[in-house]
Amino acid sequence: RALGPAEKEAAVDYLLQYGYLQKPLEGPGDFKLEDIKQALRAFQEASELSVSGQLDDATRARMRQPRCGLEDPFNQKTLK
Amino acid sequence: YLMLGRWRKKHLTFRILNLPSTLPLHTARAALLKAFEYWSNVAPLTFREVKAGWADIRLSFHGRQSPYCSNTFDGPGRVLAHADIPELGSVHFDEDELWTERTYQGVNLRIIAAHELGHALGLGHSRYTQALMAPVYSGYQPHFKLHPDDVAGIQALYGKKSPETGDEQEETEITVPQGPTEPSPMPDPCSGELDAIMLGPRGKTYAFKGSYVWTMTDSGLGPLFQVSALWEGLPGNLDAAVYSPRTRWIYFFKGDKVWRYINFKMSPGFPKKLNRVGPNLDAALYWPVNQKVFLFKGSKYWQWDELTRTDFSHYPKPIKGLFTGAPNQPSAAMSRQDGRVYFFKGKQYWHLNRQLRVQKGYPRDIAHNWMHCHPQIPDTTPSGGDTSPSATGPDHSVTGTTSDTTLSSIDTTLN
Repeated sequence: RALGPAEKEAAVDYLLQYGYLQKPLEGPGDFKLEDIKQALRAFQEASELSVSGQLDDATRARMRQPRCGLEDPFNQKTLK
Repeated sequence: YLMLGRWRKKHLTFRILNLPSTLPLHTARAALLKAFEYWSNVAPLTFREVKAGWADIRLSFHGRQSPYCSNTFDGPGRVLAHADIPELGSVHFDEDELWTERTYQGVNLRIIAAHELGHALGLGHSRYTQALMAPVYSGYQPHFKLHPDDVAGIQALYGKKSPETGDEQEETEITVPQGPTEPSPMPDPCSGELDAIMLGPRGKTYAFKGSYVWTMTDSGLGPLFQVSALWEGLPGNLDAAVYSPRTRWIYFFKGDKVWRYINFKMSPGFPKKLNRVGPNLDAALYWPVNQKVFLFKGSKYWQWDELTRTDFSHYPKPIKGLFTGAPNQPSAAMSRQDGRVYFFKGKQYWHLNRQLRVQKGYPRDIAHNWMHCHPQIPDTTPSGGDTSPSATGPDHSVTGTTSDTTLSSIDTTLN
């Protein structure tokens, strides 16, 4: 099913809150789609999920799990 | 693992500012104390609880908003807790969670506290999803232990727990056959004589009798365990037991052998043979006032310093010369953190003050005052009031506390 804007927004908020997405200091406030996909891939890889860059059910379920409030250090660079 | 910072000291204080409403207070406290222990077991860190004033690490529970914390919580689920990195020391738990212990329901306080303490000690989130320091809570684990990545992380920050040092030249290593032994019948705490008694780590008081051990608190007795189920490799029918908060070592004596443990793990090279004090001791205690271990046999005692080579040429000395009014041949002995001493013999116990004199009104009945036994025949010995023993000390410390008393003056008195 197609995701609603609220679900997408919640996912972006999660990626932002836990350090997968970095808000650029300059330029427009919106994230590029490719930035979001890359952050999703990092989250999926760190969570041992199938790495698709898509906001699939497993990824959203993982984002709903209880967790620590501190940021995660995972991005493509640290994972590599 | 990821390192976010480190404390420039390894002996840290902590303070529990409040506790969750979903758990009994003693359960919540025990969970938090255990969380510290996971880290102090693998790194040369010690944690001492303070009940007032400033502490390096401060644990508290707050709701969605807190005037003292800029990070809000979000109600049940999602974010469970957060912590500051060194050397800030704040550890906060979401008070809206269902904090639990020893159940799959809710959120296990002990595991989450251990995770947050990992942050407070300088660890970031681990890449390993099975590690304690993984960001997502993976649920209650009845046999929880640190992941190798957690251990590697904390040891990268603070080093490995250093090999124990001590007066090991005093004893000779021996080998004891570890064959199965038939346990003695389960004893009745309300009758008979104790083998040994010990104020152990975290202020827990242990009573030993036959093959069994149990804990005593102000509210009642803990379940009886086989001694070997708690301390692997330790036989029953012990002569004496003593815990030293100074070194965190627990010593058990039986026959001509001594066993040494940290918590429930035997030190390498033990048991050893007792060479310089007599075999078949009656009792042992640690006296916090001078930080020495006292060993009792018959009408005599030895005073032993664990960390220096003790000159035993003047020992043993008469018990009555130091412990005024105490019985000879005690079956057990222990001291409290405030320096008060208790001797046990037969069905009675004696309470000595910090000047080591037996208090008025003693001996009294062990079963009534320590074991929460209520005989049908009224007990005529006085009990209660401020002279009644408290099975738990007032200052629960993960690694023990030490006295500020001037040792030299006490040593002069003793000698």
